[in-house]
Amino acid sequence: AKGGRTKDEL
Amino acid sequence: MNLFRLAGDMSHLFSIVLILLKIYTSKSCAGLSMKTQELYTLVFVTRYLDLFYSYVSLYNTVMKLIFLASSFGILWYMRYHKQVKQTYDREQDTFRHYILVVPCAVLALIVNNELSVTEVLWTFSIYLEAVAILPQLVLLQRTKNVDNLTGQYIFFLGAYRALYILNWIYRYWTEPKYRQYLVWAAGLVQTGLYADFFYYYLKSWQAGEKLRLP
Repeated sequence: AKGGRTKDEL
Repeated sequence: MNLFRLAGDMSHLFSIVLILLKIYTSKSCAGLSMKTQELYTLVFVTRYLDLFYSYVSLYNTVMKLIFLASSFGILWYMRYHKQVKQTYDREQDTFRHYILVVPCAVLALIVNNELSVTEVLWTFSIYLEAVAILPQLVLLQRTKNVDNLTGQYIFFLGAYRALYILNWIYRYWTEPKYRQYLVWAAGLVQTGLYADFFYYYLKSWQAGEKLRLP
């Protein structure tokens, strides 16, 4: 994920 | 997915079930802040736009849809249900949306991971979620007579954030690439807002009484 964004949390 | 994350999500889900149950069984939304519910709906809408362009898992998709649908459902009850809407504390629930929305929008434009529409909206939702409980806490302080379900609703919302912090700590140690400072900072602020509430909630619970705020 770009810039450390975690997309797998709600 | 680790147990802290799952427990956090379930706590979040449970808080929403509680609030729907309260509204449905008592046909009353007394003590509930519509401002907070509207802010949460805005949080879910701006964050879950990714339903259109990214897929993580069936679990994530279903949970996102539940959060979206339930937040609109709660708002519908508070605004349009014949009996429920009459129990809304309009005069007490005076917190202005823009006091929270504007600073969060400005901050999201300045501090983000990438200056794109979806990324800024996502960041905005992270900041807004952190403070969206404030109108509810203010209303709680004003009305003071907190019924059990409303107290439990806020308790489980707070527990959800606390469990997410444990999830972040766990992932920090187990996943080398897992670093999301922006989310952590917002999450810490959000959990901190509940500290005062937790203190009085646990004190009332220990004394075997209804929640009483000073």
